[in-house]
Amino acid sequence: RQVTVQRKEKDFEGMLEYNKEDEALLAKTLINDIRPSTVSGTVPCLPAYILFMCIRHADYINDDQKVESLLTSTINTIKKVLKKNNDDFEMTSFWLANTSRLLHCLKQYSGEEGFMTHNTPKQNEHCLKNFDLTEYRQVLSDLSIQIYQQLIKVAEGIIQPMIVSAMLESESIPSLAGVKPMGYRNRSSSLDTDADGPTSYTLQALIKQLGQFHNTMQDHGLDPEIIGQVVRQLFHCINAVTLNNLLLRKDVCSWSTGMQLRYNTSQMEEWLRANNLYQSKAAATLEPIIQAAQLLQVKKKTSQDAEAICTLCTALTTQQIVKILNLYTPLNEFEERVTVSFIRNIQNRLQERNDPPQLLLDTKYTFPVLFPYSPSALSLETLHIPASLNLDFLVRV
Amino acid sequence: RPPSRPRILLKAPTLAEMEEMNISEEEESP
Repeated sequence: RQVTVQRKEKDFEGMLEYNKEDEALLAKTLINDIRPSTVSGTVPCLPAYILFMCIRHADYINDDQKVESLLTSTINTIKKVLKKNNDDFEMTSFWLANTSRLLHCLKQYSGEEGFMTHNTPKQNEHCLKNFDLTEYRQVLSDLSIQIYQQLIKVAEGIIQPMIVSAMLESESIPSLAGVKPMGYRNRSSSLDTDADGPTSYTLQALIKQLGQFHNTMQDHGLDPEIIGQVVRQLFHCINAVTLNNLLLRKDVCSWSTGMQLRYNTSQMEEWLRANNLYQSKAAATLEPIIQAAQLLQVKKKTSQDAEAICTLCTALTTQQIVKILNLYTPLNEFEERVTVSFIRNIQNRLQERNDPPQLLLDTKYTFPVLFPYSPSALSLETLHIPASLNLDFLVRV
Repeated sequence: RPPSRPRILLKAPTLAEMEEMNISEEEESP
């Protein structure tokens, strides 16, 4: 019978010992050279836990220089990797997950009462013994914000070219195909036939892209709260780009685009629901385009219609409402243009709102990001390091 | 829970300061 000589897990203290000379190798192997696929299928945020277990050992032996040096090289190497991969969503998401997890670990094991309420007795035994790393937490928090901003920039760069064709031009409702205002060519089909022209994207392509972002962030173990903030920011971008185009293009200010847009926004709300993201406040960012879609569809003739529009369009400014009404283009000879007196009626009713004279939305506006503390249930002493990581110079203690 | 003695605060440079130090180190190395 095989004799088990391996130490039992209860004998480990959840620390990793390394020689000071191996610090650069650790940063290179675990941060610089690692690909997210190398650690997929292991504990999410494995690099963060390994780094923290190394910090714990340096703290345990009371070596302040070793702690400082490891944290500094960790932070600098993460920054280097992000710079090298500044257009790579996967790498940016991976390091956002790991940096914020390392930040959570420094809080969870800080020994401060406020961060210990969800800890197991074993986790409390694993708290740092000698050093207070509050200032390094601030650095990691600042770094997390930088990585978050890079993640948003990369994701926006990918979806920006898709938004107008997916939200306003592609025909996701088959029965509406070809229903365009008088005098306008079918824009999306003309784009399709133009080999040198910009590519046109369907709503399904946009939603598929959002799904890929979401899956990647989940695979990397990014906190659900942070994922929600990313999605909300991307939905803001989709709303702003769509509304701004609607406000500048007469050919899309029609009943049929209104119908299309309402359908598209409902599909996006459905995507949020299907992915448990409805609480992320992302849905609320679509309110302006939902109201614009309704404005394109409602009757615009009587005084009652004017009153209904004013009650309906609370997320649009007076300028935006008036602009859409002015641009509104009838579908056929049976539909009338919006009359000047109707628009004046609306303007009079909205006067008391004192809306800012703002027509276009700021597509670059960013919501303030928050990284709420999220302790982990993981027991450090149970963590295994796969041999494929080539970290055999780390010794479990 | 064992009574914990006060931990020593490790002073950290800011992220920008760390970057500056890192850049000057890179410049020094050939």
